[in-house]
Amino acid sequence: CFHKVPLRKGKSLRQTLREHGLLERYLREHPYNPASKFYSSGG
Amino acid sequence: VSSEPLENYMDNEYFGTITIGTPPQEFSVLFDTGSSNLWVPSVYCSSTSCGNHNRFNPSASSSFVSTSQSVEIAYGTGSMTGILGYDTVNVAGINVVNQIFGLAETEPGDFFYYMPFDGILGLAFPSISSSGATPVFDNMMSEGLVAQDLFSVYLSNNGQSGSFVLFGGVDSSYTTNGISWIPLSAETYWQISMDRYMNLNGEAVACTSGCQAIVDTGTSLLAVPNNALSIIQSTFGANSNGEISCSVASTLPDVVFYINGQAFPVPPSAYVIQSNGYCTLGFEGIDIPTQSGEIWILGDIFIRQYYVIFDRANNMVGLSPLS
Repeated sequence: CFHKVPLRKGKSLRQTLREHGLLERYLREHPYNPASKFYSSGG
Repeated sequence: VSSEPLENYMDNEYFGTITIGTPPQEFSVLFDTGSSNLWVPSVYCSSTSCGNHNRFNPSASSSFVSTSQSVEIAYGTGSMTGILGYDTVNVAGINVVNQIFGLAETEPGDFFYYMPFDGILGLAFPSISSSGATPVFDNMMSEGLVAQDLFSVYLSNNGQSGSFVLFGGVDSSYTTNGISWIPLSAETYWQISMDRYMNLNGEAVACTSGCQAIVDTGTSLLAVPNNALSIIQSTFGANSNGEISCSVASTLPDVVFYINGQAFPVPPSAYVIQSNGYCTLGFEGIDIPTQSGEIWILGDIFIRQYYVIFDRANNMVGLSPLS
């Protein structure tokens, strides 16, 4: 009686932006900050 | 207004499918133990960027109930905005009726076009849920939809297939090496107390007096305080970008996280990332101000080494080594 969601592995946003030559522009306009979700959640 | 930042999801690679509404509308979502809200794009977002994703259409769902409460999804310097609504959400065959979720209405720019998933399903605690929205798993528990008040996550080491989130149970075929149970230090994120971090040759080099750690499927790397990152990079002989020589990568020892008196090693095959001929340590800097000490984030690099059980009934995290 398991309720299992299979997860598939895809390309990350970073990989895709790099392939399209957009990564530098993205990081310039949106400085990467892995802490941002922890700031905003108020935890 | 609730807020869900997106820019820190740029390295995530694992997604699953859920449906929302009657009849069901399908969405690819990131199952994120580091947040608590569910949101997906909606048909009210009409730009080209949103057009590359599945969008929820409330008028096509007979079970949708609208609200007037707004939601904001921060995205770098821009944001997606939308509204909160209620509908039936199906996750792994479990129908959660009257589940609150965010319907994104506007989008911030062309980058969103490339986001590999449609939305996010948060699996952390209600105490950090924006707008006080009840998380999906809390509704599963309160409605008695799961056999046990826990879920578990397996991320395949080769990253290609077999990864899953299991609701309401533990797959014993993944716990043959035993389960180490660790009590939570806070009921916000899946937060635990870490004793210390040991690097190379068994030397404690960071978190030496103890620190806090969050087990987060929504973070890809091992995120550590910036001062610890400098020390770690130095001990590996890495440059400030975390780059090391690929010729030595396979000879490196395990790094070890000591948690609740037990050692949880991570081998170099997991923490060294090889790409385009370069080798980089899978650590990134993160500074989160907190009263409970410095915070480390144990992301997918760590989770791929352990079958992780997120036990809401007992407020514990269970870790079972996968090799």
